[in-house]
Amino acid sequence: RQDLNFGQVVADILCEFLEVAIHLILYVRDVYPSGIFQKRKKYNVPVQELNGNLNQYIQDTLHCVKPLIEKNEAEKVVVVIMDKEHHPVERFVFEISQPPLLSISSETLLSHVEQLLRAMILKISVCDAVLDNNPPGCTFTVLVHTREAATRNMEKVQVIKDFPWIVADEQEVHMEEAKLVPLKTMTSDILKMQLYVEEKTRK
Amino acid sequence: KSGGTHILKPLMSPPTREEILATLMDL
Repeated sequence: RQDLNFGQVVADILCEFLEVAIHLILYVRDVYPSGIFQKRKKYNVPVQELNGNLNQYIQDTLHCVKPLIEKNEAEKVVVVIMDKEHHPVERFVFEISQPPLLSISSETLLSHVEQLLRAMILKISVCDAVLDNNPPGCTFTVLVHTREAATRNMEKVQVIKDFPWIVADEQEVHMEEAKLVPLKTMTSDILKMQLYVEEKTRK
Repeated sequence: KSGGTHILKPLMSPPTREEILATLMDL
């Protein structure tokens, strides 16, 4: 379709992927008890899905992030896992870059993207093999790194009433003595993405 | 781009592990 909004298509694909990825990270990194997850198939691979309040929270978060991705203003989406004292122990960084405007020519292109996202999901599902165990009682938050000053993007991100956004604290962003664990890079015509983990050396 | 000036987060925190478990107990 000629009238497809390119930015919207990328944002739809990416937010759907991020939702699956966040659920899987929370499962694999044992942030929530495994009993509250349900096995599902996405991208033709087994994934884990949450229901209830937690699922709603993740959906609301991504619904707000979507307008930034649509306008190519989100540089990174980061899932931060924090210990009981709210200090980050792991940061799953999705670094996003979108090429200049182009039209989506065929379904083959989208199917290719899906294959690349599938590979990324598979990599997340086995990432516990390369990461140290987290301490008990961890929580998480999702951060969005914007290309422009965050305050300029505040209106765009605040699309849900009663789901306000704020500028992140230095404490949640900064992690001392972290090592970098690259997980996967994907390059397609419509989207480039790097996924890596910053892991605190002494958790 | 150091510090938090380019970084946004939701004000509300997600439910904790304990809160989720408490909800399950109530069911």
